[in-house]
Amino acid sequence: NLSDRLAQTFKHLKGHGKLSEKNIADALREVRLALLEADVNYKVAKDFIARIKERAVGQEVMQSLTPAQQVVKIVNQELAELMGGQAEPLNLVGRSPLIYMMVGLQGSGKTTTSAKLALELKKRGRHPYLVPADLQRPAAVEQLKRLGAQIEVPVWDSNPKSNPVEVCVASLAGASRENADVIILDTAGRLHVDEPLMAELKAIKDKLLPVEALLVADAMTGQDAVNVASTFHERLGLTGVVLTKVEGDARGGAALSIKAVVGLPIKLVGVGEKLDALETFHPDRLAGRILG
Amino acid sequence: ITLGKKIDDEVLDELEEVLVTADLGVPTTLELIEGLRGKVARKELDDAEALKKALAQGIQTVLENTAPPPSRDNDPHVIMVVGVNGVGKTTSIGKLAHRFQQTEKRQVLLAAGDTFRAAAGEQLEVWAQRAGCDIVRQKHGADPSAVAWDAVDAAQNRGKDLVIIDTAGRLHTKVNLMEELKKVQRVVAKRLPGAPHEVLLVLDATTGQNAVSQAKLFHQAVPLNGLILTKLDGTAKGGVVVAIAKELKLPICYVGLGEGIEDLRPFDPAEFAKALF
Ligand SMILES: Nc1nc2c(ncn2[C@@H]2O[C@H](COP(=O)(O)OP(=O)(O)OP(=O)(O)O)[C@@H](O)[C@H]2O)c(=O)[nH]1
Ligand SMILES: Nc1nc2c(ncn2[C@@H]2O[C@H](COP(=O)(O)OP(=O)(O)OP(=O)(O)O)[C@@H](O)[C@H]2O)c(=O)[nH]1
Ligand SMILES: [Mg+2]
Ligand SMILES: [Mg+2]
Repeated sequence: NLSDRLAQTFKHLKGHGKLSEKNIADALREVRLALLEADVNYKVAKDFIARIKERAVGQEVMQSLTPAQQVVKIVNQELAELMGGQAEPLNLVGRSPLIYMMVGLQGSGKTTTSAKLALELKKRGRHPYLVPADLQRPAAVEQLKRLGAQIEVPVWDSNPKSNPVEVCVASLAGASRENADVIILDTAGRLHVDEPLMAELKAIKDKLLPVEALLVADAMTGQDAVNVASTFHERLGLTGVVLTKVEGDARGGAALSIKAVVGLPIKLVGVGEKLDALETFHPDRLAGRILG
Repeated sequence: ITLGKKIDDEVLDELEEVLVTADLGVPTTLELIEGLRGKVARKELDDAEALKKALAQGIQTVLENTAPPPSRDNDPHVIMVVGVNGVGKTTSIGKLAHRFQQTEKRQVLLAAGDTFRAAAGEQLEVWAQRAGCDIVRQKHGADPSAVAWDAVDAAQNRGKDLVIIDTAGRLHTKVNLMEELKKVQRVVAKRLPGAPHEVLLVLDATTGQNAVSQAKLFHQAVPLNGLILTKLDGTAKGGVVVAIAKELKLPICYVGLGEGIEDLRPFDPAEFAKALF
């Protein structure tokens, strides 16, 4: 991990306080490699290293008896600052029924996360309602209906001949019949560069006025994460991110990149395929795994 | 970025950025650039454009120096499709079925080996209808190995000469799920010695360096014969396959370029290498 690699970089130091420019350059290279290996965006890594360098040539490292540990400490502090303190909670403020909208690339975990969210809200004493607004993918409506049945949450019976905007509008009547207070719209996966489909999402958002527009993003996303998140945010206006498949060994640099560039809070993380596998996001845990 | 520019540190930095941003990863990128340092020093590459072309050629060579995919003249030829969650396995199988039936005149039978995820069987069923091929399914929660066995059985009884087994998405780090995959392979081999003749790992082009870990661990569980790289119609470049080709010698067999049944193409190393820049 990074601590070991930095210790290695500095192990030839004789005495203390005499760090050379080369020592610092080597240390910064190790940090940069760790970040890029963890899928942190190239530019984000560059800016981050510049910040670390400023501090690394200061007293705290140069005068330290344990420079490697000092550098690790600085990196951890800077990462923590970047990721923000606590995770921001879900927005549960507003006139009932609250609307949540789930968006993102194909296969990121929107449908599964919609159901997980419904279960979580149910546990918190709410009355969630699921809306299958993906009329595109084979058996997508059926998928959400089955998940809803598993957790005993009502699901709108979307008309396959309709269109996603109309389905979302029509579902309000169904939600009202169930006395639902939170409606979760599960939309079809789409590319951020697909103009008509991004316009469709905008139309849904403008009509339904969700209090949460969540980007569901895969934790293993690479350098393209910033591109995807920025585009969805520019076109729609997002309120947060849910990172999925976090329980694997993906280092999750995409999360840092999204936070650094787009500034969106990561509200929740998916940690498994079962419907109870949803947790609050812990910024410090992510920092730890990015450094490896 | 490179037209008419002399090769200096700025150019090398720019090329490093292009390749790392394309998800090639730092080690692979540095190896490729280092590999050309000699030529640069000997002035065999005189400007940035020449260096870029040489890099593309280097990448193309790595992608071509892979094991040949297995021959498909088995009857039936059995293909097993694996990969982590949501990468595009089921959709790619639908596309492959269509391709094999249309252009290669094979009689395809699909095995709905994902008996875990909600509506997985229904999803593959739609693809079978679209491709006009048979499908073998069991009820939700059935043993995937049993479905695979049934499918190979049915193929032989019905005179189908190509079987494609869909499996549930699974993270490569989940030991019990990797064991389940090994069991499917063992059971299929028992039913038809030599099968599955071809195991393809599906990778999502938006995936970063984790794809290397995916390839390594899936390869350890069930020896892979090739890769399918999906979602190349997005903005991600899928450069991580270069590292995988280099380390595991696995060929990229097909690329997915969309959600329709025709959106699958054989992989072209030269085209892919050029598109990275
Ligand atoms: N391991 C793991 N798998 C997950 C997680 N969240 C979702 N999945 C799986 O990821 C796959 C894709 O999930 P879906 O919910 O269908 O994804 P989607 O975004 O709705 O897909 P599209 O609608 O096609 O865009 C499924 O196999 C899910 O079970 C998670 O946190 N961990
Ligand atoms: N744009 C694009 N989308 C794709 C491509 N291949 C698959 N998809 C989409 O990705 C999503 C997931 O595809 P699936 O085939 O369900 O993926 P899977 O690997 O079988 O998922 P699990 O079985 O849940 O693990 C669907 O929305 C597909 O339409 C591709 O090449 N391009
Ligand atoms: Mg979905
Ligand atoms: Mg599938």
